[in-house]
Amino acid sequence: MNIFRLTGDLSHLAAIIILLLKIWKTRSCAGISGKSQLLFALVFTTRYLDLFTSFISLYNTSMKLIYVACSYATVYLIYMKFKATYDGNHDTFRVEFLVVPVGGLSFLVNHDFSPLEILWTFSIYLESVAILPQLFMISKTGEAETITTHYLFFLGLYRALYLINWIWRYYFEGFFDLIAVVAGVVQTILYCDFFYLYVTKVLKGKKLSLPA
Amino acid sequence: AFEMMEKDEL
Repeated sequence: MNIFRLTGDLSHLAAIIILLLKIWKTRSCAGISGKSQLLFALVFTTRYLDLFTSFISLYNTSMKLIYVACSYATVYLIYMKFKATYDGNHDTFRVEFLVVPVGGLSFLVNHDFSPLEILWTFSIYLESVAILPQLFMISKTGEAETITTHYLFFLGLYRALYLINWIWRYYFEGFFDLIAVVAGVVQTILYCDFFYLYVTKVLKGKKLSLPA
Repeated sequence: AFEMMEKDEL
């Protein structure tokens, strides 16, 4: 465990908590893509099945349980408790265009052709593109609440920190996971445009709105 | 085998 990995995990946790608190405090999930949140719940579910087969550490197990629980809580708030505030009309990204190719790819390119390994690979590939419905929604409405941009910032920062962690681990531990690294690079690239807007607008106190 | 290689990352 190095500092980049730890801050990456904490950044991921911060993102998840920010989103939950935003929805809970405002009693509204306006501007949030339920589809992205469903995809993240699917990502955590398929990735953390090893909770049943192996024990890494107390830290590892607790974080996995927290991520899974929070992602299901978020989905519950969006599709059940605060369903009336869910902006389904603008959440129109076709998720099958992500899930089907990603499913196919995870069968073709994986470390080992076993059920859990394929599901883990599927979750890695899916996570890299799971934010697209949310970004699509923002591009459609042309704006995002500031708290939503903080959520996206921490969510993007997490994988960027993991990239540094992988460079670190490659040099100091000889650890290298090509599938995770390539997917992590793709994932981080998808956030670059948003990072630019976050730094140039949100951090200067302006609302994130896109030119018409 | 119904298991995956050990993954220590989240």
